[in-house]
Amino acid sequence: KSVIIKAVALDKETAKIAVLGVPDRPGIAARLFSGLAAEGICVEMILQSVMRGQINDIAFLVDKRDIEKTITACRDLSRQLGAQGVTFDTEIARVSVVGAGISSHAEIPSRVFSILAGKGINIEMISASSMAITCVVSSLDGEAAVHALHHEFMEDK
Amino acid sequence: KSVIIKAVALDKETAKIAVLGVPDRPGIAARLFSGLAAEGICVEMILQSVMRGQINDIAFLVDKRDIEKTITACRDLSRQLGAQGVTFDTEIARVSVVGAGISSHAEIPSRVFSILAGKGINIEMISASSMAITCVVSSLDGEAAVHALHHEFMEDK
Ligand SMILES: C[C@@H](O)[C@H](N)C(=O)O
Ligand SMILES: C[C@@H](O)[C@H](N)C(=O)O
Repeated sequence: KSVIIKAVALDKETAKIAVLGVPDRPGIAARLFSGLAAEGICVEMILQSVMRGQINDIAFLVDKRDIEKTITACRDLSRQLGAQGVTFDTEIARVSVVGAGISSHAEIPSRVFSILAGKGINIEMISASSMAITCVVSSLDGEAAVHALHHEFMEDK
Repeated sequence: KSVIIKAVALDKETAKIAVLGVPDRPGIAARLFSGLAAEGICVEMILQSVMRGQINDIAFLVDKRDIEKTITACRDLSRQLGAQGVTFDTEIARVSVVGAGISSHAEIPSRVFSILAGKGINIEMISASSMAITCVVSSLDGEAAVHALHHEFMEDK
């Protein structure tokens, strides 16, 4: 069962930014990320979930070192796009469980989330695909999260 | 440049579900996905973005064949968790641009989104990591999206 998990990783050098309430129509994401690319900002993870009304939030992670530059660019772009505003948080950590064919094992997501819940860790963002499950947690919880996940998936029982 | 893109893929056999307004505290995601695992439901992609107030939305994709079973399970779980409700959409398609080290190329996300914008395609959900950029679009736009992305990234110019 757990043989499909290849690694459990922690990234503490990351910060999250969200452009809130962008109009949900073609071309908006293109303009936002073209603006960021023009500043040479590499984006590590992008999340846009279901829309509410005719607006949507676009959240992403960048290297902590780029946070000032990214906030400035996003505030500009938010005004140009008619968004509601920009939020950010530098006190986060990203934990990832990486493996092959994760999505074809129904119990893996619930095991990942239950391990974090068992440690009282709140999950601030989730991005899961067939190759990895990534959770953003508080930077205070990063170490405890990666140790608990490593114990669950990487150590022989 | 485009040598890092390995594939462009289209999945039309997928449906999206969202449990809206779940309490944003430890253990909620664990209970939701434990409930789905108990029903043997494999989840293909999970997205939880930044929270608003003390609540959050958890959206995910399942195989279209599992949609009835998933809606029933989610309505039950939504009541148990004190969520606001459940929405779903079966008329979607998922297009993915897969490659290595995508997140270290600042211009790739903006190219993907600009190609779709150029075809007038609205992007309903986005999930991007270092290995892939996935966009959920209307099922009416799936073919046009994958052809335009294939032309941009896979064909010799
Ligand atoms: C919100 C944003 O993603 C918009 N739907 C777009 O297509 O650009
Ligand atoms: C919303 C949900 O993800 C919650 N924050 C949890 O940790 O379970």
